[in-house]
Amino acid sequence: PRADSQCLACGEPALDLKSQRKLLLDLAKRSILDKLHLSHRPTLSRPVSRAALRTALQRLHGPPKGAHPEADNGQEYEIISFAETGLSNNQTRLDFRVSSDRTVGGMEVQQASLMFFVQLPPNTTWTLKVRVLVLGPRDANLTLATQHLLEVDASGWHQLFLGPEAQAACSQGHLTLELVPEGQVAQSSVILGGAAHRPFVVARVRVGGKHRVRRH
Amino acid sequence: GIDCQGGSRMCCRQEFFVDFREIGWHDWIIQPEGYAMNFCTGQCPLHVAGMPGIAASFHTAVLNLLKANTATGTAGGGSCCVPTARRPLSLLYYDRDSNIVKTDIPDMVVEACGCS
Repeated sequence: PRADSQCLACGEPALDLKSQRKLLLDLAKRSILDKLHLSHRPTLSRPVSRAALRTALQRLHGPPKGAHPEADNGQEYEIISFAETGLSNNQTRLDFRVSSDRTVGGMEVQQASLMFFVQLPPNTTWTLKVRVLVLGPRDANLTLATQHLLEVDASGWHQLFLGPEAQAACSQGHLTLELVPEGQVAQSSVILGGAAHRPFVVARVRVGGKHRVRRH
Repeated sequence: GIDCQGGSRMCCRQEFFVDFREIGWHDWIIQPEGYAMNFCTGQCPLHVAGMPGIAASFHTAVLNLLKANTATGTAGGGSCCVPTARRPLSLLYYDRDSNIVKTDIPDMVVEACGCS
């Protein structure tokens, strides 16, 4: 509108188009960051390769069925966290940082599962122990919280649903898993390297919501 | 609801698309490419209170209320141009630890406007 015109809604002198656009863009940024419980836009610490992104998204499901975030004003998130991997005495250690950006109202992890890729020789069955390690309340050492045993008899992606101990660790923002192969199959069977085969955890998270209201 | 065209002064929905590349957010927001931050603007004279986007019966009820009020000399309260239909915004983005996050933010996109 012309500089001397009035705002249609409130009758104040209208802004010139350039100022109006800047105001609206700032409003859009603020609105999105507030709804994501972020104080400012994230600066990426470790870029994720397109191959890893594509692989992971093929496994990301749609929004949880029947989820009605408005029902108790909680908001549902699905988070994919790629592992930082390390090897220590023939055991593979996977570290995940499920960041607690969404600290407003607290994070409740409702489900967590590990996705990893295995390349096995033909007609081989491989037993894998997955140990969940957590930080003790007072010390900085990792202690065993629980472990899962699973048999793998085919190459490809495998999913292991993790229990409440791992979910609690994710809620605290940091999860450590140890993959301990049983039997003679070499550790190198679990493909950790390679952008398209990085292990990752998928966590279904709710922020805010009814249980917080009860707690208050 | 009605979309704003030209210099329409009545209550309508103004479309406003925010391109994430234009604001330098395309590196951390994976999908979608932008956000339709539509908003409601325009005037709501009393004879259209309760109009577009709200059931006609509501409009009739409001008019009857106004007739009753103006009969006793007190004019009814103002009517505002507000969203009457909204939908969620689905976002796929990287958080500060480069995790991939998917979430639906409810009521983020205004689909229609009407007079309260």
